[in-house]
Amino acid sequence: PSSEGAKDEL
Amino acid sequence: MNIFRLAGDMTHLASVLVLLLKIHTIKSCAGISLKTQELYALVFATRYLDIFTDFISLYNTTMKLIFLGSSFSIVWYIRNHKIVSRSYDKSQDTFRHYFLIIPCLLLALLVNEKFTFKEVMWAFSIYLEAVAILPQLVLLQRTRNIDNLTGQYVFLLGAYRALYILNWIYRYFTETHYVHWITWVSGLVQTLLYADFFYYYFESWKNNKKLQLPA
Repeated sequence: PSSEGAKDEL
Repeated sequence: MNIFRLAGDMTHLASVLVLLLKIHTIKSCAGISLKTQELYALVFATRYLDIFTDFISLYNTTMKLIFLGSSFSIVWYIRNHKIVSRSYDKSQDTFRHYFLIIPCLLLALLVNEKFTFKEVMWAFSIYLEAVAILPQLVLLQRTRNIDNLTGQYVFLLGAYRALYILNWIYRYFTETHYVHWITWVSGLVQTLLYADFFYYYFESWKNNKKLQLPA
């Protein structure tokens, strides 16, 4: 899911 | 991970270390806004709620712990340390940061990736970080002579998000479906808020003059 992408950033 | 994001994280880490260096070695927080430090502690507290539930990498967890630990200890230092707290000028640091928290919370309730507690808190932290520097910038305009460490701190803090923008551009072109309007728009607003500071910071560095922001 797209939100995973954002959550790997600090 | 790409070079832009790594450079961004290292720049962010450097800004925190510069601030800790200033407060811990010369025991002074002159020119530092406690309001901005409190907002940043809130940003990390609401953004890293998943620190114990979603393990991404050792790097990710380590950096989250560093940012959480440093932001809360800086707030503690300025508020409670007997020597440091004496150099905090409450009468100058008057920005009403609640005026920032409430709108960011409302916006997060309206605009988020999923209407769950964690996602709303995460969106809130993104919006709040975009405006968290405002009390510090207002304080800098009131501070006649900005010391080097304070100037470097604000510069590094602004530069890290500018590097993140390069990271988002890089990921947009190299990863499919990498689109995150919340972080992109907020990150752009955040970086633009530093525009005039960057200008005066660069001018003072070029002309080898003391950094001064016009009131």
